This record gives sequence, structure tokens and C-alpha cells, in this order.
Amino acid sequence: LGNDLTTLGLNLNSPDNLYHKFQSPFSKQPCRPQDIDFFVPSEYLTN
Amino acid sequence: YDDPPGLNEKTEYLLREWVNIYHSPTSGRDSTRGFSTFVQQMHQQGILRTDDLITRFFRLCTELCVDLTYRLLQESNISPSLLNPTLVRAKCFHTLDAFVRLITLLVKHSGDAANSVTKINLLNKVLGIVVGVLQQDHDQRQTEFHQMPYHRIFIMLFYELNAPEHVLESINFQTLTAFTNTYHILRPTKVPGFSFAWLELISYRSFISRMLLQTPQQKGWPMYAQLLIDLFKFLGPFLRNVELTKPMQVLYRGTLRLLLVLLHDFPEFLCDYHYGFCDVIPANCIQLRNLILSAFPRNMRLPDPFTPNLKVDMLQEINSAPRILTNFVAVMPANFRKDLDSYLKTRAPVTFLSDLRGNLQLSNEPGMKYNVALINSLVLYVGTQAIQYIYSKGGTPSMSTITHSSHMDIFQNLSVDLDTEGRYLFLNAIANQLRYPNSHTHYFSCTLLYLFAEANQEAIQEQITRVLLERLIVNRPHPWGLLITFIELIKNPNFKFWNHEFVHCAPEISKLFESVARSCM
Amino acid sequence: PLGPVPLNKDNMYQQAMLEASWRHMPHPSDSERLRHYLPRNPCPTPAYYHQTPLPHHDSIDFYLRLSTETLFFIFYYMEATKAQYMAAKALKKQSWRFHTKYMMWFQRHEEPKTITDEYEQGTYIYFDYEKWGQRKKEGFTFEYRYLE
Repeated sequence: LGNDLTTLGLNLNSPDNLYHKFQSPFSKQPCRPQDIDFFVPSEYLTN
Repeated sequence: YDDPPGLNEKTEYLLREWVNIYHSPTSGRDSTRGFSTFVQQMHQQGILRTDDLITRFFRLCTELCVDLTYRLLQESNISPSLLNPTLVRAKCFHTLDAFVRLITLLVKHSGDAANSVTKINLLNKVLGIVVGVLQQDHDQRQTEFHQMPYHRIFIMLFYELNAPEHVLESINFQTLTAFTNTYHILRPTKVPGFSFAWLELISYRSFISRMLLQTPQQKGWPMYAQLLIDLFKFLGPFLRNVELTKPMQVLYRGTLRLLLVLLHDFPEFLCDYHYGFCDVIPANCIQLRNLILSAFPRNMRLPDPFTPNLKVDMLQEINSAPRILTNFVAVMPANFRKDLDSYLKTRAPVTFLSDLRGNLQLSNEPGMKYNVALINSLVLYVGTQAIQYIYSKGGTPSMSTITHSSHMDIFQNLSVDLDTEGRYLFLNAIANQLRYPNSHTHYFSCTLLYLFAEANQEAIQEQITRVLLERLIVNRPHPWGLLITFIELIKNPNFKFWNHEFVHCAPEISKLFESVARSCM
Repeated sequence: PLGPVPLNKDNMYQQAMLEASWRHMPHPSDSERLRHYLPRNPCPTPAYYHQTPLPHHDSIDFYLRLSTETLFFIFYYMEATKAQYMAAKALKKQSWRFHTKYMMWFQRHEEPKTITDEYEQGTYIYFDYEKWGQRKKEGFTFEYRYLE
């Protein structure tokens, strides 16, 4: 009968695109903002 | 082979130098300051003197990075307390990320700013070298192969080459092409030990975004479709046999997650390439195929299939043909195509029908008898020709306009003449067109119902029912056209569906039909 | 009616190689840049602790409800991530402004005494990331060329 695709950790009813936060095909968790690499203005690279 | 004496040591020294430069605060945020001094050193060491030396330099650097990773992984296996996985990775990435930055800077600054050819040539060269080291490593180490260093190099190089900088934007499509070619060469059937990393790489959010959204005129779509076909081809033989090992289940579930993201965010992509995907997905992979066939354009509102007295042929989209971007006739042998066209036009050569089954058969091996791709291609080709023919007569596809034509002769011949296995594949090829409201869905829905009504054996009617039922009883999603067709079959008294023996062949089957019937009425 | 098809030699090899690589699956951090200050270090917490992010945790409204200190923490400890970018947006919405020379955030403490095309001068609150606290600075000249 296949898998219950609503249990794979993806919010299929989300009004927003899912790929933004798609962490991995092997993870149930979406990315958190701190997981997403971002090209911030170079001034922010304070470290 | 025969590296110039001392090159290995030179490379090791230079790589170590670069890693220090990359991590030193004085190099600037994108290492540009450090890079210009380092290029001097490369010049002094003669590395940039010939193409061959540059190639050797990159290969040796890759091998050094890979060897370091294996050493650190080995150490962490020996004393996990000292080197926990997070620390091991940080140590590996300390060198790997520096190497990636060096590649990025050399690509960006090779040739003058406007000259994208030298940049892309260098990128392709480096990617090819990393691929070569990976394949050799995979073949030599076999089950000891570790994907991590290569996964890291590819994903970080992709990330850096997609930075919002003009020089990179101007070569972005060639960059995407280079990575797609690389991933295609490293497809799971060729490098199975790299499969999990490979699925990560093609699922990477900025790879999806670049390939399916940001590249103009959807030029990334055919490339991405090819990568998905590579994945389905790998999974196919295992999915066909249903019992999956745990690792294969993990890979399959990962595939479902990726497809769900595509179904949700880029359904038009799945709509346009469904044909090529269904050609390589085994016929018994019902849910995986339903997932792809359920895609419909986001701006389309699907009427509830259970709406009483739904007039499908009144729907606005029902007469527009869906885009099919796969060259689905390519698989047809030229003379077969010639006879087919001739038969469609003039019902000659008469032998075309009697020879048809033989043309579709590959062997007598049960379960492998038929050329699935040719059956799929034949069905779609005859169907599209039939639709054009009906329109040319001023009509639209309906139960009355699809009959008494050379097109329907072929379908009825297949329905009667094929054995169970062949007919199953034939009926599947039709059912694969039952998708969102469009002229193909409508035509093939009518065709399937017509074949049911005109069948001269109950076995054919039973098999049509089975093909529909097995697609309906799996977990969601279900294609709209599939539901519409099945509801029509059980609701329309002309098909005398409920009179058939097989409908009551077992209590749970009758209950199932009745439950579907109740939700329709 | 297709039935199973016996796996051929290639398939068996592929399956064995897949099995071997399954023992060291890719790690989420393999696809992320190095996090010098906050590396992923999963550790089991009691089940009654939040195991998944709060709803809308990645919206600007959520960030606007965070304390200023939290926003500064995110800004300085989650560098080059979307979180840093969101924290910066939230800080700006709360009229903090980033000084690109000191790499610190400033907020007017009162109407500046002097305002010219090049700079403004007066008393400001700034966040000192070394001493990790908000400080008041009087008679400070905020040159606009350092305004991000």
C-alpha cells in the first residue's frame, strides 16, 4: 500500500515552498534558520 | 602516473601553505588578499606553467585531502572519545573547505573577467579530476569507501560558485551544466557507494532552486529530469522485487521526500517530464508513479472528482494538450514507425496488427517479455494522433468520437491479442495518462472505458479493473484522472460493472467497491 | 502479473556497496559551512523539552518578539546563516543600526545634537560584543559612510 507520505516530516499543506528549508532527503526535520547558509553582507562576517 | 619528481612534496607544501592562509584573519573575508600572494607562490613553484602540471596539482591536492579524511576517520574509529564525529568533521572541513576556496578563486580569476570559457574549462577540469579520484577510490576501497570528502567538496564548491557575484552569475548556467554532468557521471548505478551523498547533492536546496527556479526558460529542467531518471534506474530493479533492504528503504524514502518537495513546489516540472519518469519506474511501483502522475499546474483548480454529475467534457482545460517534453517517439524503430503511420492513415499494411505483438515482445522470459518503453511510446503516439484526428473532424474526444478509427483498431487489437503480462503493460501505458484535466486524460479515460465496454472476454474487464484498483488502494496521492475514470466505471450503468463476477470475488473486494461507490454517490 | 525478477550480479554489487555506505550516512553538517561557534552537537534532551522548532520560528515576527540580547547573540554567533540575516532585519526594525567599522550595533539614545550630510553626533546606546553588554556612549560621531 506504499507509505503514508504525510509522515515523512514534510508540511505538504504549507503555503510556502518547501525546498527553502529542505534539509536532507534522509532527515525528517526541516532546516532551522541557523542551519541555512546565507550570503550575508560581508560586513556581517565579524568573526 | 609518472608525476615529475618532487611534485608531490611541492603540492603538499603549497596545500599546507594555502590552508594556513585561508584560515588566517589577514586574508580577508573571501581570502582574496591571501590568494594573490599564494598565486605568486604557485608561479614560483612552476605549478601554473603547463596544463598538465595544473592537472597533476589538483589531483594530488584532492588525494591529499582524501587521505587526510580517511586518516582522521580512522583515528576517530580508534578513539571516538577523543575525536567525536563533530570534531572529526571540523578537522576534515578545515582542509577541505580551504581547498574548495582555492578552486573557487582560481576559477573566478582564471582568464580575464569577460572570458568565461577559461573559467568553465578549469571548473570542468577540476570536477573531472575529483570524479576520477572518487571513482578510483570507490573501486579500490570497495566497501571501505567513504563518501564524505567528495560530498563536502562538491556541495561547498557548488555553494561558493553560486555566490551572488557578477562574475559567477555570468557563468552560472555553464556551472550548473558542469555539476549536472558530474552528478550524472557519478550516478548511483555507476558509483553505488556514493548514492546517499549523491541524493543529498541533487536534493541540496540551492541546487534545486538554481535548476528548477532561478535558471531562465526552465533550461535546468531537462538536466534535473535526467538526474531523477538516473535515480529511478538505480532503484528500479530493487523496487520491482518489493522486498527492500534497510539501506534501500532509506534511499527510497529519501527519494519520496525529494519528490514530495518537487510535487509541492514544482508540480509543472513533474507534469512535463512524467513520461520519461514512468518509462523507468517499474510498473508495480504504484505509489511512486501516482506521486508523479498526481502533479497538476499550480494555477489549475481541480473539481472534486466525487462531485455528482460532474461534466468532465465541459471543463475549460479538458481540450488543451499537456506539455510532454520527453521525445517519446525516439524509442520507436524507424520502420515500425513507418508501418504505424501508414496503418493509422490507410489501415494498411493489414499485417501491421497481426505483427504488432511480435514487435512489442523482447523475449519469452516471464516478467520480462515486453519492451515497456515501446509500448508506452506506441500508446501515447497513437493516442495523440487520434486526438488530432478527432479535432480535425471538428469533434472533441468522447465515448462516441473515439470509436471506429484505425487508432482504436490498434488499441482493441492490443487489448485482445496480448497475453496477461502484455495487456497489463498496455493498460498501464493508458492509465499513466490519467492525470489532471487535459485532452490526453480525457481521451485515454474514454479509451479505457470503451475497451471495458467492448471487451469480448471478462478477463479483459477484470484486468482493466485491477489496473485501476491497484492504483486506488495505495496510500495517497491519487491522480485526478484516475479517480474520474474509476467513478465513471462504477457509476455509469452502461458498463454493467456490478454485474461482473469478479466484482464479488471476495467479501473485502466487494466492500471496497461499495465504499468507493458510497463516497461517489 | 510481472512478478519479481532475480537481481543480477551488478544489482547485488550495488546493494552491497549501498549497505556499506549506509553505515556512515551523510551528516546534516556535511552540507553546511563550518559553524565555528555553534557546531551541531546533538544531545538527547528530556522528551518534554521542545524536540522540534517552535511554529513560525523562522518568521520575522518571531524574531521581533525576541529580546535584543537574543538578537545580538544570534547575530554574532550564527554568522553567515539565515538566522543572522533575520536577526539583523529585526534589529533594524527596532531602529538599531550597524556600524561597519566597529562592527557593532548602535541606537540613538536621544535626538542627536548635530546632524550633517556626513554624520550625526550625540548620545548612543551600543552593544559591545566583547564585553557582551549594552553601553551608553556620549558625544559619539556616527559617520554615515559606516552605516551598513
